[in-house]
Amino acid sequence: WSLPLKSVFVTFPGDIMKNMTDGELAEGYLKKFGYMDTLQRSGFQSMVSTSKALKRMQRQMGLEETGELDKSTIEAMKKPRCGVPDVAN
Amino acid sequence: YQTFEGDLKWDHKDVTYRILNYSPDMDSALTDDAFARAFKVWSDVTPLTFTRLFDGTADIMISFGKADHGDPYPFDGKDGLLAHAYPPGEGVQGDAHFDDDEYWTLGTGPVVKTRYGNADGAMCHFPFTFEGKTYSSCTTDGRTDNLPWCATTADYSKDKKFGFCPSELLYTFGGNADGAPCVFPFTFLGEEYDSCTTEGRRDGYRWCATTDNFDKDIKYGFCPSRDTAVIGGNSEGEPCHFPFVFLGKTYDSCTSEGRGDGKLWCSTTDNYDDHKKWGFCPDQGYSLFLVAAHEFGHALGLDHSNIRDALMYPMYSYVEDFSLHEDDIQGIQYLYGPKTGPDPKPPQPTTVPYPDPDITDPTNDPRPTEPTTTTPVDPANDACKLTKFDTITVIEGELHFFKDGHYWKMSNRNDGNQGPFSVSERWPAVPAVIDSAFEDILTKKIYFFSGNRFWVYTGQSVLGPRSIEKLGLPNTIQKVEGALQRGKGKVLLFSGENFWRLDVKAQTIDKGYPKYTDVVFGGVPNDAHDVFQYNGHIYFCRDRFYWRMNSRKQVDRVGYVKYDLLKC
Repeated sequence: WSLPLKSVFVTFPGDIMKNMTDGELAEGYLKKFGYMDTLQRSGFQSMVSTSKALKRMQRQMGLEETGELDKSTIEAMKKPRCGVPDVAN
Repeated sequence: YQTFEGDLKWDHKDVTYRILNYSPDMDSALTDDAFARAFKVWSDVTPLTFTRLFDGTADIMISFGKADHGDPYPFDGKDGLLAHAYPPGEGVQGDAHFDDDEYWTLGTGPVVKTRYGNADGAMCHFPFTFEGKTYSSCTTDGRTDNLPWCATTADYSKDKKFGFCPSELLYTFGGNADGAPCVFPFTFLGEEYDSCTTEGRRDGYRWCATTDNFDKDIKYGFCPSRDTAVIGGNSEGEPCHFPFVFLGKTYDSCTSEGRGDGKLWCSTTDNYDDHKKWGFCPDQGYSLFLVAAHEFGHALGLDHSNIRDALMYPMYSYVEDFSLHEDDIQGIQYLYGPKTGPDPKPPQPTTVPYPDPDITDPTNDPRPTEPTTTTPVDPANDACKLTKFDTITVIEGELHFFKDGHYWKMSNRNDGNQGPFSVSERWPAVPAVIDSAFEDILTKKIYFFSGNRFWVYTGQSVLGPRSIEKLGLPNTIQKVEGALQRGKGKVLLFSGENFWRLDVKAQTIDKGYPKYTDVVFGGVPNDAHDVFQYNGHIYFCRDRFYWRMNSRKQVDRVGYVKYDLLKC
């Protein structure tokens, strides 16, 4: 068997969707849709607020409320959706 | 479902909309139709009507745009955010924006409406065969004028039905040239152009001149996307070029190589490595109808739902045979009430079956604001001789009819009513005239309202009388005329033309109340003197009649209290 081709990732000119890390994707998502307020928090506080925000998002989407950035949550964040926030603000 | 803070909604039923521009992905006639069907989703279940305006300011202004499209919420290229809309109100409120970096279809791939030809504007039929070859997209084969065409049936050779496909050589849309086709080459700012361009624009839309010199004639239009055109990327509207070279390898079809998100793309020149010109390949696309129906839900006052199958769920999912989910219906009818058919007319009695004191002499039964000694009801009198009760409610699963210190019971088990029983024997603290009562589902506590006071019985013990202001009701209320349990721990309290929602546990009225009864419960009298819940229906009583409403807030029956409920 030949070794699987090592995929080369190319940055395409004009491609708005940057290759983000899952953490960046999640933080942007939680802020954009109102689960987390945009003011910066530090260290421990930030972790607590992220976990709480994740749980709220998981509840809204009918996912298991783990408070973790698990696979199903990341997949849900990549799905096409409406731009209106989920948490009224 | 959720509504926006303060239950934002239109204060009129005849809502207007205007389509400000179109997407190059779909023929404007298909876009018009998709939006009209999306509005019909909501007008089918509410009293709302939607009228299209072609100029001026409409309630709902609809537009397509890309990335930063003029409001503080930029779109994000292909996929991701598809659209957004604002809740009802002035200015940008109520408007709906659609991301034109998406591929707009009806959800199942290219929708190619033909023009001219001999198929009366029918849609292309893919695949179709022509001279023994099978085509899954429009082609210029068989023609010398380079116009793309398609068959509108599976076999052109047999049926000879065809039409021309969207092409800038055939027509443009928008602009100021009334749809005239492009003229190539044309001059713009002294430069010559042989194809559509985005030059000179910030919104990324492709356009062309419809004369050979734009600088002189200033005539232009937007270019429709060909069905084979790529989406997004940096070559919007250009067709894929097959074969093409990428990282030294040759490709004869779209590929996801080089990307981490698995999306299919192609080069629009023969060599990506040299020219770096690319775009995403057409896929199923997003249903403009479904996304518009969702966004119009926002524009009418609905926020996102957490019911996965509801239209107002935030994520997109294609549904073939769409119908509104109960959650969406409850949400929109909470704001605007149900579709009002003809007002229910109570049956007009041909003869008055009983001497009916109430309608002959209104002074006969003045509604005391303060409980007074009651006019004695002869206990031998059965309930059938009365036409109007002080209140009707369900206690311990049985309908209770209260009148002047007595009550009758109707159980589901048998047809007869039992009574009269004395109120003071069972609930001694409660006055003879009770305006309304309800049994809290969770705690089994029984609340009695009379005038501006209320009592709460828990078994034999009683709390009260207390002022209804303790619950957060305004002191302007003369009396509470009806009570409707709404799910666990919430009760709607009716008075006059309004109702309030009581949080029983918190013992206080929820924010955002009162609401007008006839707005939320359309089709019932708004001066009902009694409102109660029974066997899954809501009953509004006025005089001897009742209006029955089902769970979809539709009035499904109007009848006589004494015949239908008391079984006289």
